[in-house]
Amino acid sequence: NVAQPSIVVAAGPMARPCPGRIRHFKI
Amino acid sequence: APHLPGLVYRELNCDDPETEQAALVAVDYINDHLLGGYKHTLNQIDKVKVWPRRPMGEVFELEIDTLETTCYVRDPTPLANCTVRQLTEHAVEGDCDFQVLKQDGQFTVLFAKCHSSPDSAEDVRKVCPQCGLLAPMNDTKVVHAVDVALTAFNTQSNGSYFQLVEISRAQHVPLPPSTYVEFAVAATDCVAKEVTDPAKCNLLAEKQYGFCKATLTEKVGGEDVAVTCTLFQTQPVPPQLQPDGTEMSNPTSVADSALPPPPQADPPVAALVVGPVV
Repeated sequence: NVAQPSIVVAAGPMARPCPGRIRHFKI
Repeated sequence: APHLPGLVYRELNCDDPETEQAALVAVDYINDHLLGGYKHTLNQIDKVKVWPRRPMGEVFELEIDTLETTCYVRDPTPLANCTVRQLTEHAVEGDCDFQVLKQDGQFTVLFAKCHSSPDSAEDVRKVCPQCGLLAPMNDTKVVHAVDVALTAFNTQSNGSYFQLVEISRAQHVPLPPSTYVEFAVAATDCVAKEVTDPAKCNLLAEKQYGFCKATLTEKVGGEDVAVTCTLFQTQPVPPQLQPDGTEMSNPTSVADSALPPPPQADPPVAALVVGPVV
Protein backbone atom coordinates (compact mmCIF):
# COMPACT_ATOMS: atom_id res chain seq x y z
CA ASN A 1 0.00 0.00 0.00
CA VAL A 2 1.31 3.44 -0.81
CA ALA A 3 0.53 5.92 1.89
CA GLN A 4 -1.54 8.80 0.52
CA PRO A 5 0.56 11.87 1.29
CA SER A 6 -1.36 13.83 3.83
CA ILE A 7 -2.51 17.12 2.41
CA VAL A 8 -2.21 19.80 4.97
CA VAL A 9 -3.85 23.16 4.48
CA ALA A 10 -1.50 25.97 5.42
CA ALA A 11 -2.69 27.81 8.50
CA GLY A 12 -3.60 31.35 7.77
CA PRO A 13 -6.51 33.75 7.86
CA MET A 14 -9.63 31.82 6.85
CA ALA A 15 -10.43 32.86 3.30
CA ARG A 16 -14.08 33.61 2.71
CA PRO A 17 -15.53 30.40 1.30
CA CYS A 18 -15.69 30.09 -2.46
CA PRO A 19 -17.51 30.39 -4.84
CA GLY A 20 -16.87 34.07 -5.45
CA ARG A 21 -19.22 36.77 -6.62
CA ILE A 22 -21.46 36.34 -9.69
CA ARG A 23 -20.58 39.02 -12.26
CA HIS A 24 -23.61 38.64 -14.54
CA PHE A 25 -26.23 36.02 -13.73
CA LYS A 26 -26.38 32.33 -12.86
CA ILE A 27 -27.79 29.84 -15.32
CA ALA B 1 5.82 3.44 2.07
CA PRO B 2 8.31 6.20 2.89
CA HIS B 3 6.66 9.12 4.63
CA LEU B 4 6.10 11.79 1.97
CA PRO B 5 6.22 15.43 3.06
CA GLY B 6 2.65 16.74 3.24
CA LEU B 7 1.53 18.56 0.13
CA VAL B 8 0.51 22.02 1.24
CA TYR B 9 -1.66 24.34 -0.77
CA ARG B 10 -2.53 27.93 0.01
CA GLU B 11 -6.21 28.76 0.43
CA LEU B 12 -7.13 31.99 -1.31
CA ASN B 13 -10.31 33.99 -1.45
CA CYS B 14 -12.18 33.42 -4.71
CA ASP B 15 -12.63 37.18 -5.02
CA ASP B 16 -9.05 37.95 -4.10
CA PRO B 17 -7.44 40.24 -6.71
CA GLU B 18 -4.70 37.67 -7.31
CA THR B 19 -7.30 34.97 -7.98
CA GLU B 20 -9.19 37.24 -10.33
CA GLN B 21 -5.99 38.07 -12.19
CA ALA B 22 -5.34 34.37 -12.77
CA ALA B 23 -8.97 33.83 -13.84
CA LEU B 24 -8.83 36.68 -16.36
CA VAL B 25 -5.66 35.20 -17.89
CA ALA B 26 -7.55 31.91 -18.16
CA VAL B 27 -10.52 33.55 -19.93
CA ASP B 28 -8.19 35.29 -22.38
CA TYR B 29 -6.63 31.88 -23.05
CA ILE B 30 -10.06 30.45 -23.89
CA ASN B 31 -10.85 33.26 -26.33
CA ASP B 32 -7.41 33.04 -27.95
CA HIS B 33 -7.79 29.32 -28.54
CA LEU B 34 -11.47 28.95 -29.46
CA LEU B 35 -11.73 27.81 -33.08
CA GLY B 36 -15.33 28.92 -33.53
CA GLY B 37 -18.41 30.14 -31.74
CA TYR B 38 -18.46 33.13 -29.44
CA LYS B 39 -16.15 34.82 -26.98
CA HIS B 40 -16.70 33.95 -23.32
CA THR B 41 -16.44 36.23 -20.33
CA LEU B 42 -15.78 35.47 -16.65
CA ASN B 43 -18.94 35.03 -14.59
CA GLN B 44 -17.84 33.41 -11.32
CA ILE B 45 -14.77 31.85 -9.74
CA ASP B 46 -15.95 28.62 -8.12
CA LYS B 47 -12.79 27.27 -6.48
CA VAL B 48 -9.12 28.14 -6.13
CA LYS B 49 -6.13 26.32 -4.63
CA VAL B 50 -2.60 27.66 -4.86
CA TRP B 51 0.11 24.96 -4.94
CA PRO B 52 3.82 25.64 -4.51
CA ARG B 53 5.89 24.67 -7.55
CA ARG B 54 9.51 23.66 -7.35
CA PRO B 55 11.96 25.24 -7.89
CA MET B 56 9.92 28.47 -8.03
CA GLY B 57 6.47 29.88 -8.66
CA GLU B 58 2.98 28.77 -7.72
CA VAL B 59 0.24 26.95 -9.61
CA PHE B 60 -3.30 28.31 -9.31
CA GLU B 61 -5.79 25.47 -9.62
CA LEU B 62 -9.01 27.18 -10.68
CA GLU B 63 -12.62 26.24 -11.40
CA ILE B 64 -14.42 29.07 -13.19
CA ASP B 65 -17.82 29.67 -14.76
CA THR B 66 -18.04 31.72 -17.93
CA LEU B 67 -20.90 33.09 -20.03
CA GLU B 68 -21.07 33.34 -23.80
CA THR B 69 -21.03 36.83 -25.25
CA THR B 70 -22.60 37.94 -28.53
CA CYS B 71 -19.17 38.57 -30.10
CA TYR B 72 -18.10 35.99 -32.65
CA VAL B 73 -14.69 34.60 -31.76
CA ARG B 74 -12.97 36.30 -34.74
CA ASP B 75 -14.63 39.65 -34.04
CA PRO B 76 -11.86 42.18 -33.18
CA THR B 77 -14.16 43.92 -30.64
CA PRO B 78 -12.42 43.94 -27.23
CA LEU B 79 -13.99 41.44 -24.82
CA ALA B 80 -14.86 44.26 -22.41
CA ASN B 81 -17.16 45.67 -25.12
CA CYS B 82 -18.88 42.38 -25.86
CA THR B 83 -22.41 42.00 -24.54
CA VAL B 84 -23.16 38.94 -22.45
CA ARG B 85 -25.87 36.84 -24.09
CA GLN B 86 -28.96 37.23 -21.89
CA LEU B 87 -31.23 34.57 -20.46
CA THR B 88 -33.99 35.62 -22.86
CA GLU B 89 -31.62 35.01 -25.79
CA HIS B 90 -31.02 31.44 -24.53
CA ALA B 91 -27.76 31.95 -22.67
CA VAL B 92 -24.82 29.56 -22.83
CA GLU B 93 -22.58 28.85 -19.83
CA GLY B 94 -19.02 27.52 -19.77
CA ASP B 95 -17.45 25.41 -17.00
CA CYS B 96 -13.68 25.36 -16.97
CA ASP B 97 -10.82 23.84 -15.00
CA PHE B 98 -7.47 25.59 -15.25
CA GLN B 99 -3.97 25.36 -13.91
CA VAL B 100 -2.25 28.71 -14.16
CA LEU B 101 1.42 29.15 -13.26
CA LYS B 102 2.40 32.37 -11.52
CA GLN B 103 6.14 33.01 -11.76
CA ASP B 104 8.01 36.31 -11.53
CA GLY B 105 4.66 38.08 -11.45
CA GLN B 106 3.62 36.57 -14.79
CA PHE B 107 0.66 34.21 -15.28
CA THR B 108 0.90 31.35 -17.80
CA VAL B 109 -1.79 28.74 -18.51
CA LEU B 110 -0.46 25.20 -18.01
CA PHE B 111 -3.73 23.25 -18.41
CA ALA B 112 -7.24 24.09 -19.58
CA LYS B 113 -10.38 22.00 -19.85
CA CYS B 114 -13.73 23.61 -20.68
CA HIS B 115 -17.16 22.62 -21.81
CA SER B 116 -20.15 24.81 -22.56
CA SER B 117 -23.84 24.12 -22.26
CA PRO B 118 -26.95 26.13 -23.12
CA ASP B 119 -29.50 27.05 -20.50
CA SER B 120 -32.43 24.63 -20.27
CA ALA B 121 -35.51 25.33 -22.40
CA GLU B 122 -37.62 25.39 -19.21
CA ASP B 123 -35.47 28.15 -17.73
CA VAL B 124 -35.73 30.22 -20.93
CA ARG B 125 -39.49 29.73 -20.98
CA LYS B 126 -39.68 30.90 -17.35
CA VAL B 127 -38.19 34.28 -18.23
CA CYS B 128 -39.67 34.57 -21.72
CA PRO B 129 -42.52 32.26 -22.80
CA GLN B 130 -42.47 33.45 -26.39
CA CYS B 131 -38.70 33.66 -26.97
CA GLY B 132 -37.00 31.48 -29.55
CA LEU B 133 -35.03 28.44 -28.36
CA LEU B 134 -31.68 27.30 -29.70
CA ALA B 135 -32.02 24.94 -32.64
CA PRO B 136 -29.55 22.28 -33.77
CA MET B 137 -27.08 23.66 -36.35
CA ASN B 138 -27.89 20.77 -38.72
CA ASP B 139 -31.63 21.35 -38.54
CA THR B 140 -32.92 21.44 -42.13
CA LYS B 141 -34.68 24.80 -41.64
CA VAL B 142 -31.48 26.24 -40.17
CA VAL B 143 -29.30 25.02 -43.02
CA HIS B 144 -31.85 26.31 -45.54
CA ALA B 145 -32.03 29.73 -43.85
CA VAL B 146 -28.23 30.09 -43.94
CA ASP B 147 -28.12 28.99 -47.56
CA VAL B 148 -30.77 31.51 -48.63
CA ALA B 149 -29.18 34.31 -46.58
CA LEU B 150 -25.65 33.74 -47.91
CA THR B 151 -26.95 33.54 -51.48
CA ALA B 152 -28.79 36.84 -50.98
CA PHE B 153 -25.65 38.43 -49.54
CA ASN B 154 -23.40 37.24 -52.38
CA THR B 155 -25.95 38.24 -55.00
CA GLN B 156 -25.80 41.86 -53.92
CA SER B 157 -22.04 41.86 -53.33
CA ASN B 158 -19.80 43.92 -55.64
CA GLY B 159 -16.70 42.27 -54.27
CA SER B 160 -15.53 38.84 -53.29
CA TYR B 161 -17.71 35.80 -53.17
CA PHE B 162 -18.03 34.77 -49.54
CA GLN B 163 -18.30 31.17 -48.48
CA LEU B 164 -19.67 29.68 -45.28
CA VAL B 165 -17.17 29.01 -42.46
CA GLU B 166 -19.58 27.85 -39.74
CA ILE B 167 -23.15 28.16 -38.55
CA SER B 168 -22.59 29.49 -35.04
CA ARG B 169 -26.12 29.86 -33.71
CA ALA B 170 -29.75 29.27 -34.71
CA GLN B 171 -33.16 29.71 -33.18
CA HIS B 172 -36.71 28.85 -34.25
CA VAL B 173 -38.86 31.90 -33.55
CA PRO B 174 -42.54 31.12 -32.99
CA LEU B 175 -44.04 34.48 -33.96
CA PRO B 176 -43.81 35.34 -36.76
CA PRO B 177 -42.84 31.80 -37.79
CA SER B 178 -39.21 32.29 -38.75
CA THR B 179 -35.71 30.98 -38.35
CA TYR B 180 -32.98 33.24 -36.95
CA VAL B 181 -29.40 32.28 -37.80
CA GLU B 182 -25.90 33.58 -37.15
CA PHE B 183 -23.01 32.32 -39.24
CA ALA B 184 -19.43 33.09 -40.14
CA VAL B 185 -18.16 33.61 -43.70
CA ALA B 186 -14.81 34.16 -45.38
CA ALA B 187 -13.84 35.91 -48.62
CA THR B 188 -12.69 33.78 -51.54
CA ASP B 189 -10.63 34.51 -54.65
CA CYS B 190 -13.79 34.61 -56.79
CA VAL B 191 -15.74 37.72 -57.74
CA ALA B 192 -19.29 37.32 -56.47
CA LYS B 193 -20.96 38.43 -59.71
CA GLU B 194 -18.90 36.03 -61.83
CA VAL B 195 -19.18 32.82 -59.80
CA THR B 196 -20.37 29.86 -61.83
CA ASP B 197 -19.05 27.05 -59.66
CA PRO B 198 -18.51 28.02 -55.98
CA ALA B 199 -16.53 24.80 -55.47
CA LYS B 200 -13.75 26.35 -57.56
CA CYS B 201 -13.41 29.33 -55.19
CA ASN B 202 -10.63 29.27 -52.59
CA LEU B 203 -10.26 31.19 -49.36
CA LEU B 204 -7.92 34.15 -49.70
CA ALA B 205 -4.42 33.73 -48.29
CA GLU B 206 -5.05 36.91 -46.28
CA LYS B 207 -8.18 35.70 -44.54
CA GLN B 208 -11.08 38.12 -44.49
CA TYR B 209 -13.77 36.85 -42.19
CA GLY B 210 -17.28 38.15 -41.75
CA PHE B 211 -20.11 37.46 -39.36
CA CYS B 212 -23.73 37.45 -40.54
CA LYS B 213 -27.12 37.56 -38.85
CA ALA B 214 -30.21 36.65 -40.80
CA THR B 215 -33.91 35.93 -40.39
CA LEU B 216 -35.84 33.74 -42.81
CA THR B 217 -39.55 34.42 -42.44
CA GLU B 218 -42.06 31.94 -43.79
CA LYS B 219 -45.08 33.46 -45.52
CA VAL B 220 -47.91 32.29 -47.71
CA GLY B 221 -46.44 31.18 -51.01
CA GLY B 222 -42.82 31.84 -50.16
CA GLU B 223 -40.29 33.23 -47.73
CA ASP B 224 -38.49 36.48 -47.00
CA VAL B 225 -34.88 36.78 -45.89
CA ALA B 226 -33.10 39.72 -44.28
CA VAL B 227 -29.34 39.42 -43.77
CA THR B 228 -26.67 41.74 -42.39
CA CYS B 229 -23.00 40.89 -42.44
CA THR B 230 -20.13 42.52 -40.60
CA LEU B 231 -16.84 42.11 -42.45
CA PHE B 232 -13.68 42.16 -40.33
CA GLN B 233 -10.35 43.53 -41.49
CA THR B 234 -8.15 41.01 -43.28
CA GLN B 235 -5.85 38.95 -41.13
CA PRO B 236 -2.17 38.93 -42.12
CA VAL B 237 -0.91 35.68 -43.54
CA PRO B 238 1.08 33.81 -40.83
CA PRO B 239 4.73 33.67 -42.01
CA GLN B 240 5.48 30.28 -43.51
CA LEU B 241 8.94 28.94 -42.79
CA GLN B 242 10.97 27.76 -45.79
CA PRO B 243 12.73 24.38 -45.36
CA ASP B 244 15.91 26.29 -44.40
CA GLY B 245 13.90 28.17 -41.78
CA THR B 246 13.73 31.50 -43.60
CA GLU B 247 10.31 33.14 -43.70
CA MET B 248 8.56 33.27 -47.06
CA SER B 249 7.19 36.67 -48.13
CA ASN B 250 3.42 36.86 -48.23
CA PRO B 251 2.30 34.70 -51.15
CA THR B 252 0.16 36.97 -53.31
CA SER B 253 -3.17 35.49 -54.23
CA VAL B 254 -3.40 35.13 -58.05
CA ALA B 255 -6.93 36.47 -58.01
CA ASP B 256 -5.91 39.71 -56.35
CA SER B 257 -5.75 41.52 -59.68
CA ALA B 258 -9.23 40.28 -60.59
CA LEU B 259 -10.76 41.55 -57.39
CA PRO B 260 -11.60 45.17 -56.66
CA PRO B 261 -9.30 46.44 -53.89
CA PRO B 262 -10.78 45.70 -50.46
CA PRO B 263 -12.68 48.71 -49.06
CA GLN B 264 -10.01 50.98 -47.61
CA ALA B 265 -10.78 51.80 -44.03
CA ASP B 266 -10.04 55.38 -43.15
CA PRO B 267 -9.50 55.57 -40.23
CA PRO B 268 -9.04 51.82 -40.13
CA VAL B 269 -12.25 50.35 -38.79
CA ALA B 270 -12.41 46.93 -37.28
CA ALA B 271 -15.46 46.03 -39.25
CA LEU B 272 -17.58 47.02 -42.22
CA VAL B 273 -21.30 46.41 -42.00
CA VAL B 274 -23.00 45.35 -45.21
CA GLY B 275 -26.77 45.13 -45.26
CA PRO B 276 -29.46 44.63 -44.40
CA VAL B 277 -30.10 42.88 -47.64
CA VAL B 278 -33.77 41.91 -47.97
